[in-house]
Amino acid sequence: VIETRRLTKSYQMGETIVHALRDVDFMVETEELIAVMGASGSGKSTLLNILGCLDKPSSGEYILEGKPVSELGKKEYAPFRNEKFGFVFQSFNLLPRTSALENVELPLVYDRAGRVGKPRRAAEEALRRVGLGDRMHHMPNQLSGGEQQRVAIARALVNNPAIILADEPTGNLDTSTSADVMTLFQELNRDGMTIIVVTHDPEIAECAKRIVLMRDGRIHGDNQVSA
Amino acid sequence: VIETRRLTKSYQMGETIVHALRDVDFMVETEELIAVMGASGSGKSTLLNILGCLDKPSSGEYILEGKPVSELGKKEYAPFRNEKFGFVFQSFNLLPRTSALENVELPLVYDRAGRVGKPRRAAEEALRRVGLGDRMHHMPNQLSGGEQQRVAIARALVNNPAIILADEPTGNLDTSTSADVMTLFQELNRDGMTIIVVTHDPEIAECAKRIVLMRDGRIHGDNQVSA
Ligand SMILES: Nc1ncnc2c1ncn2[C@@H]1O[C@H](COP(=O)(O)OP(=O)(O)OP(=O)(O)O)[C@@H](O)[C@H]1O
Ligand SMILES: Nc1ncnc2c1ncn2[C@@H]1O[C@H](COP(=O)(O)OP(=O)(O)OP(=O)(O)O)[C@@H](O)[C@H]1O
Ligand SMILES: [Mg+2]
Ligand SMILES: [Mg+2]
Repeated sequence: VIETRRLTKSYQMGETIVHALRDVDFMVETEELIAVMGASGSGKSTLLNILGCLDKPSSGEYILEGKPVSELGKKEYAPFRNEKFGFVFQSFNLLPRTSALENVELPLVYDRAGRVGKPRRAAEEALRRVGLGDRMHHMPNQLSGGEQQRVAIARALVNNPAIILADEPTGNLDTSTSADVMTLFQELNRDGMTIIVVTHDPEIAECAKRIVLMRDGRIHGDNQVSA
Repeated sequence: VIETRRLTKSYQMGETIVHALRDVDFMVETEELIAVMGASGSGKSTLLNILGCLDKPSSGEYILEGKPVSELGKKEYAPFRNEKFGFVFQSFNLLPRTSALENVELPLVYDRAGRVGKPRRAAEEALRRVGLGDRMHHMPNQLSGGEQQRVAIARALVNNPAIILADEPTGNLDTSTSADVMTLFQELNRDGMTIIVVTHDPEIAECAKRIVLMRDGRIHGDNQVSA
């Protein structure tokens, strides 16, 4: 469902060039559950942002469900992305003046096909699944770090996307809550969702079916997890 | 050096009251290295914010170096806090339009006693200690999540505070970089700094000398780590 060929991403910083991604060839079949690990700065978020159509590569190709993403028109980008992906951002990206519930409902604003049913109910259900049934009306600054992270997770699932891209979704969670999140991802994966999780936590990675290691902007290792 | 008595913190949310802290009695001697653990929402950040004079309790007393903090005048609060504490925030709180180097120099603006020497040099040194010597001129949005976290750590150390309060300082760091941060904290502790680290990571907690467990706004356990 996802295929990248020789993907690179570079940033010009005055005199130096930062090579965030260098020649990344990455293939993902539908219904995979993949953990991406690697040192801080190795290019994981950069890769995830390109996969989620939030950023464009400096060179190379990205082919999603058989179509080259570079051929999408400007107007097609956002609806296409909102329909295909649920994204958990490394820094949550919640709207500050909006309650947890309204933040989670937001992707459903785009759901014009009405695939998901009543937005408010779907949002409440998603929040309950991450243990925040009693925090729905809190603003982000009235939530703990781990609660904000879980709102971001609920928002990623609410429109039942085909692909979830989660950037360090348990960095602010205790061991038990992290395990709950991974169990939830495993259930969603069994129901057909393709899931890519960037993580620093080996216990999270062990719950995936495949582990991809990144280093200095390259894919350094790619292994099936033995059951 | 730190003593709290019957500290409570509550928030009125319409009809309900959220009890973030309930009757917390917490004592810290100088030069301790303490890990605070507990489930998401158990009150760890709330406690740390009160200890760092960033927030006031709803009731109870906080005595810092023998003086009740409630007796500080409005004008004394900020300079007192900036001189005593280095704070690593759970969400980093970096200034977005300011480079990593300038963000780290910021606490030294308050250092009128000139205790630390040249601000720019101290800031460069702190950034090198966390492995960001080659990222000094990047803006926060040009840094990875873990790099931003390390800028926040460098900023907390730069003015050589007596007490460091670190709220989940390794949540976005890989295992090896996390271990480097903890080694750094252990060195600073041997040099006389009192350090309190909120963490979800058992490997970080094992590097501390004492582990405090929180649950539902209370201290649930408090144990010396056997060497
Ligand atoms: N301003 C606020 N208004 C209402 N409730 C709040 C506010 N700030 C925090 N809370 C609530 O207080 C509880 C404790 O919050 P705190 O941030 O201390 O948790 P924590 O232990 O740091 O959690 P985490 O590990 O997720 O960071 C949470 O359940 C949170 O929802
Ligand atoms: N806009 C930018 N301009 C310049 N350099 C950038 C920019 N964005 C990212 N970088 C650099 O690219 C590298 C890769 O960043 P990326 O965010 O992908 O890392 P990461 O693997 O997600 O790290 P972490 O685990 O710390 O989140 C980093 O070294 C970062 O400094
Ligand atoms: Mg990242
Ligand atoms: Mg917290």
